[in-house]
Amino acid sequence: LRLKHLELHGYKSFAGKTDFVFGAGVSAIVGPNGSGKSNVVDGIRWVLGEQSYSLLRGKKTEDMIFGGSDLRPRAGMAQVTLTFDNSDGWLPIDFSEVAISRRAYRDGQNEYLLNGQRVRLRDLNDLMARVGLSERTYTIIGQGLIDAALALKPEERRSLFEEAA
Amino acid sequence: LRLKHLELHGYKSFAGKTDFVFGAGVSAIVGPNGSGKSNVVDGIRWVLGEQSYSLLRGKKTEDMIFGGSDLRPRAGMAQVTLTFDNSDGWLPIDFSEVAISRRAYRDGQNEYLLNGQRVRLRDLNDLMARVGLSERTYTIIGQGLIDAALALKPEERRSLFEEAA
Amino acid sequence: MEREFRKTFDAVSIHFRETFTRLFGGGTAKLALTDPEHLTTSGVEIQCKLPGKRTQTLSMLSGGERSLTACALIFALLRVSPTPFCVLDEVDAMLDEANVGRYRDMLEELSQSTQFMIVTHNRNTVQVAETVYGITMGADSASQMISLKLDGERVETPRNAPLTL
Amino acid sequence: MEREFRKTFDAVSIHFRETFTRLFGGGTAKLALTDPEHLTTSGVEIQCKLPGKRTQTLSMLSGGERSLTACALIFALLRVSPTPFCVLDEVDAMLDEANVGRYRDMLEELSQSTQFMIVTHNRNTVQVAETVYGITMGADSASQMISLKLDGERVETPRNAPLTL
Ligand SMILES: Nc1ncnc2c1ncn2[C@@H]1O[C@H](COP(=O)(O)OP(=O)(O)OP(=O)(O)O)[C@@H](O)[C@H]1O
Ligand SMILES: Nc1ncnc2c1ncn2[C@@H]1O[C@H](COP(=O)(O)OP(=O)(O)OP(=O)(O)O)[C@@H](O)[C@H]1O
Ligand SMILES: [Mg+2]
Ligand SMILES: [Mg+2]
Repeated sequence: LRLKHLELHGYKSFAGKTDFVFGAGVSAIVGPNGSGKSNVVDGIRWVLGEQSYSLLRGKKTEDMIFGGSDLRPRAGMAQVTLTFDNSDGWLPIDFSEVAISRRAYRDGQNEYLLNGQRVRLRDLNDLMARVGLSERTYTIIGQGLIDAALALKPEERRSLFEEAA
Repeated sequence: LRLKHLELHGYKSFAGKTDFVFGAGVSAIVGPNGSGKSNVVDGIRWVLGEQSYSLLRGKKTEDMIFGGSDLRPRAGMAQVTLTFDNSDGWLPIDFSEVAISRRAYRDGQNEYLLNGQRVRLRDLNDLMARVGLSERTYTIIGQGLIDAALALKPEERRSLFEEAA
Repeated sequence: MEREFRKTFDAVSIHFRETFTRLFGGGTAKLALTDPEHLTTSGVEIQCKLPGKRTQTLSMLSGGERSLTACALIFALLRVSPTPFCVLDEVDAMLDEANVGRYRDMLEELSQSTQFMIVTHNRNTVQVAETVYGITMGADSASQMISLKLDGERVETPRNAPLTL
Repeated sequence: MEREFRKTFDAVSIHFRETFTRLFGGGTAKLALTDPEHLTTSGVEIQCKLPGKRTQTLSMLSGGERSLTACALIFALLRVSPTPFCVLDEVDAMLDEANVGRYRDMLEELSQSTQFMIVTHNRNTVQVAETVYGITMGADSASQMISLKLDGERVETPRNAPLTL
C-alpha cells in the first residue's frame, strides 16, 4: 500500500471537503459527464507539484480554486492533501505516514506542505524525484491522452525510458 | 436522398468488393476494434479528392491499397466509388445518377472518374466546391477529432464559417 | 465576402445557442467575434455556461462536455448550411447515457434533412439508424461486411457474428 | 547514463512484446532504437504486427488498437520501473468488449504490485475495482462523492444516485 487517502477542499469543483480512501489494488471513480472525475486526477497531479497549467486544464492559479455558482459562493482557497503510507520507508522521511499538501490563494500564491510544515517547491520536487514521481509521464495518464506515447516522435518517446531508468 | 451507395474494392482493409447501400436518414456502421469502420470513412474522404495523407492515416498512395496478409495476397489497385442520386439536379451534371470514382495503383498513380469518364482532379475539385463538399471540415468528422473545432484558435475556427458561407 | 461571413456568423450563432441548450438540457452558450471591426480577419470565440455553473473557459470543460459542445457547433453549421451528407466517426465515445440520449434525438431530427453516416460502439445511438452495417475482420485480414436487420426498435445481430454492439 | 538507458530499453522491450501479445490476444510487437550507435540521443520506435496482419506503421492502426498499444507500452514501463501508484483516466474509452476484458485482466494482475486509480464509464472495467467512488455534480455545482459498495462481483448503486454506470 502506498496511497492512503486524498483530500480535496475548494479544489476546482470540489467546493466542500472530500476525502477519498484508497485500498490496495484498483480504485475506480465513476459518474456522469462533468461531475468532477478528471478534476480528482488533476488534483493529484497538482498536489505533486505540477507547474504546467495546460496539463491541469487551466491557465492560472485562480482556475484551481472553486469558482462559485448561482447557488454557492466561490472559495478563497484550494487545498489538496495526498497521504502516503510510509511504514516500509519508501519515502526517505522519518515518518510512518507522509502527507503532502498544496494550497493556492486567489492572489496567486501557492504553498507546499510536508506533514503540515511549509516547504519550498524545490524540496518537494527533490523528494518526488527520489521516489520516481517527478516526471509523471506514465504515472498519470490524462483523459484523451492515452495514445500520446504513440503520437510522440521517437526522440521524444525516449524520455519515457529515461524516466524509467 | 443524396447518397445512394458506396463501393470499396482493394481499399485499405477492404480487399474484396464491398457495397454499402444508403437509405434516407441515419446509417450506422458497427463492429469490433480494427475491423475497418474508420477505413470506410477514410474511403469517402479519399474518393472526394482528399490529398492530405495525414487525414487519411497514411503516408502515400500505396497505403491506400490492400497490403495483403498471411492468408491473402496484396491488391494491385484500390478503387472507391460513391454514387449520388441526382434526380433533383443538386449536382450540376446532366445525369440522374452521378458516380464519382477514384483509383490508385502501386506505382503511385491516382485516377479520378465521373460516371466512368476520366476527369482531372481539378475538375472534380471544382464540382465538389460547387456543392459544398470541397472543404469537408464539418462534413466528415474523423475519430477522436470531434473536439478539434474547440481546440482551434479563434482565427482558425473562422474557416468553418467561411466554408458554411 | 465580408457580408457573407457576417450573415453566416449571425445565423450560426442563433442556432448554436439553441443546439447547445438542447444537447445539455440547459445552460447557455454563444459565439463571439474576436474583432468585430475587422470582419475579414476576425476569429470566432466560443463562450459557454453549463447548467447551474458560471461561464467558463473551454479548457475547463470535461471530456464529454467538450464533445457535446463541438456537436452543438457542428449541428448549428449543418442547419445553416447543410452539406449533402455528414459522416460522424465515434463522436459519442465520451458521452454518458443522458447526453447520448439528447445527442441521438437531435441527430434523428437533423437526419430528416441531411443523410448521416455514423460509426458508433454505442447501443443507444444505433437505435436511430434505419440502416445498420456490421463490419468484422476476416481470418484473411480483409474486412467483411454484413447487413444487420432492424427489428422495430432493436438491432438484431446474427448469432455467429462476433460483433461488439 | 547511457548504460542505464540501454538496460532499461532492453528490459522494457522484453516486457512490451509480452504485454502487447497478451492485450491483443495475439500478434507481435517490438521496440527499436532509431540510432543504436548513439545511445545518448537515439529515439525509440514502435513496430507492431497485429494478429494475422502484416507489420504496419502506427498511423494505420485503428482508434482502439492505438489505445491498446499505448497501454501495452505503459504496462511494460510499469513492470520494469513501477511507480508508487498509477492513475488512468478513461484509457478504455475506445476499446470494444473483447479488448476491455484483456485490458482489465492485465490491470488486475498489475494491481498486485502497483496501486491503480482509474476513471471509467465501462461496467466491465469497474468489476476489478476493490474500491468504487461515485461522483455527481450537485445542484450547487459542487461535486459530491459517494462510496459505492461492491457486492461480490457486482457494483450496486443506490437507487437515488443519478449515476451513469
Ligand atoms: N475552478 C472551478 N470551479 C468550479 N467548477 C470547476 C472549476 N474547474 C472546473 N470546474 C467544473 O468541473 C467540470 C469538469 O469536471 P471534470 O473534467 O472532472 O468532469 P468529468 O467527470 O471528468 O467528466 P467526463 O466524464 O465528461 O470526462 C466542468 O463542468 C467545470 O464546470
Ligand atoms: N492498406 C491496408 N491494407 C490492409 N489492411 C489495412 C490497410 N490500411 C489499414 N488496414 C487495417 O485496417 C485496420 C484499421 O481499421 P479501422 O481504423 O477502420 O478500424 P475501426 O473499425 O475503425 O476500429 P476502432 O473501433 O478501433 O476505431 C488496421 O488494423 C489495419 O491493419
Ligand atoms: Mg473526465
Ligand atoms: Mg475507428
